[in-house]
Amino acid sequence: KEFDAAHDEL
Amino acid sequence: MNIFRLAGDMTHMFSVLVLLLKIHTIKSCAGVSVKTQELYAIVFATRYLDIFTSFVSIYNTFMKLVFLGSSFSIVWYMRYHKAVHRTYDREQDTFRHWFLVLSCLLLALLIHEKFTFLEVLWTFSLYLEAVAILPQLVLLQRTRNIDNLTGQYIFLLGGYRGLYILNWIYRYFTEPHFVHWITWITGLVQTLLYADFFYYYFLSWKNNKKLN
Repeated sequence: KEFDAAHDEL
Repeated sequence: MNIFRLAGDMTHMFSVLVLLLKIHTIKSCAGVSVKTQELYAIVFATRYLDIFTSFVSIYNTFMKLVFLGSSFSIVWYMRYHKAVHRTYDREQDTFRHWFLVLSCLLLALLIHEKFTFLEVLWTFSLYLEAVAILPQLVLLQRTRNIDNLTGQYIFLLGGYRGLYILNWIYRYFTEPHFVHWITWITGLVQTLLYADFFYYYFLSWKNNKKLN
């Protein structure tokens, strides 16, 4: 989950 | 999502679509470095691996597909489309970009936020994106033809990076714990590379001289 939060940018 | 990031994504999408459309329409890639385009294809391929495993939003997935599709299409046109390939300037586009790939990979193995497969590749894609424009800038200085195709493309890419820096500043002040040093430092380095180009681009435009 933390992967998504940190990498929600393109 | 904030206005800076949305504007940045739109500018970025516009830059790749302008390039793809121009190559498709005039069937020429004169002045374009295929090495920069290959580096961008690698950047997107290694950064968007999570497209299948994690879903952020429709927008996010759609944009990833646009960037992947456009960057690989541009490489395909320049490498395999006969008419376009003929206009590719092989003698001048000689930047040994595989060294960039290797050094970014080594750097990502050394400096990253978490040592997982996805995270290291994601960090690698950040480092590679920062230097991906180098072959194009070298080619530009060699051929000195800042024709509208490459000029607009680089201008829009620089604009996208500048807007992203504003986006990070905005998120830093509005979201607690939004701190990503690696993203910020690589983004700054990349933007500084463009700043240098913009300085000479502006000078050549102002004095109506050839770009040196």
